[in-house]
Amino acid sequence: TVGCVVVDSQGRCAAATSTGGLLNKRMGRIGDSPLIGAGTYACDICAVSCTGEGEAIIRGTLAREVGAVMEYKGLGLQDAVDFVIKERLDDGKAGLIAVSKTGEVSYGFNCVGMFRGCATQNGFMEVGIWD
Amino acid sequence: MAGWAIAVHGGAGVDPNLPAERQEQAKQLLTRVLNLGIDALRSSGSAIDVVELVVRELESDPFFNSGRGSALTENGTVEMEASIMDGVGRRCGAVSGLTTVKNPVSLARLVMDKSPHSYLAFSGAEKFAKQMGVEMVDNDYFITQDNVEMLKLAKEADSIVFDYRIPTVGYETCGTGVESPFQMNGLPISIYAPE
Repeated sequence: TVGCVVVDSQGRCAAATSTGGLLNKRMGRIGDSPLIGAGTYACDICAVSCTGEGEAIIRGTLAREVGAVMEYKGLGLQDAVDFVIKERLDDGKAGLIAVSKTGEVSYGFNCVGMFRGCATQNGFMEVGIWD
Repeated sequence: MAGWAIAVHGGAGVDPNLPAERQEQAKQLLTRVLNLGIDALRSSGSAIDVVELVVRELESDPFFNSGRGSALTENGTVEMEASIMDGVGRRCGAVSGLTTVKNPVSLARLVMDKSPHSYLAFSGAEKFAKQMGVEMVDNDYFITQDNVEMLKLAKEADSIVFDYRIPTVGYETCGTGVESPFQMNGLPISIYAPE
C-alpha cells in the first residue's frame, strides 16, 4: 500500500491511498484503501492515509477516527494519531500518516516498522522505516 | 497562514531482518517522491493535486505494493484499489477491482471530479476508465517476477499476506534464531519480507 497526505499553504488538506491488497487474496476482496473513512479521509482539519491489516482498519474506521477525536475530543494531531493507534486497532497491525490544517505532520504504527517520509515548510524532513 | 506539510507511506509491517540494500532502496524512493511533492507545494500546487501526483509516482514504481508491483490474487492476477479525498467540501472518489488501469488513484480522482458517484468497482470502474480515456495496460504490466515467486510461496504456506512479502531466497531458514515471538497468519514474522 502507498499513500500521501498534504496540507497546502492555504490550509487545504487532502489524502490519497492506493494498493494491490493482500498477496494470495481471494478474487473480489476489498480492503481498507478505497473505503473513505477507513483507509483514507480528509476534511477541513486534517488528512489521513492508512496502511496495514485492512480488515482491522475497516473495523476501526481508522482514518475518520483521527479527525473525529480532533473534532470532538479537541486533541492535537499527534495525540489523535497516538490515541487511534492505541485504542482503535484492537489486535490489528497497522500504521497511518496524517497532516493537520495548521501545518503539523504526524505518523503512528503498532507494528515493527512503516515505510514513511514527511516534510514541512519550515525545513523539517524525515524518511524512516523503524520505530 | 500555516505552512504546507506532506507525508508519504509505502506500507506498514517490516521484517526486522530487512536487508540493508532494500532499506536503502525504500528510503531513496520515499525521498524522491517526497521531493516531488515538496517541489509541487513550493510551486503553489493544491493539496489534492499533490497527493495525486505523489501516489501516481509510487504506483508507477514496482517497489511498493500498488500499481506496477501490486500483490497478486489467488489466481495470479492483479486487482487494485485506490481512493482520494479533498478536505475542501469533503469530496471523495474511490475505485476497486481494477485490472487494466495504469494509475488507479487518477481514476479515483475522476470518479470524484467527473461522476456523480463516490465509488466505482470492477467492470463498472473499468468501463468508466475507458469513457474517461485514461491510460490502460494489460494486467501483465503490473505483475513482477518477484511477486510470481512470492505467490507460489504463499500458496505453499497456505497463507494470505498483507503488507509483507515472503522472500524468494532464504525461505527455508526463516524463523530460526529470531527472538521475536510475533506471528502473522500463523507463521513467524521473520518469514515475511517487506515490499
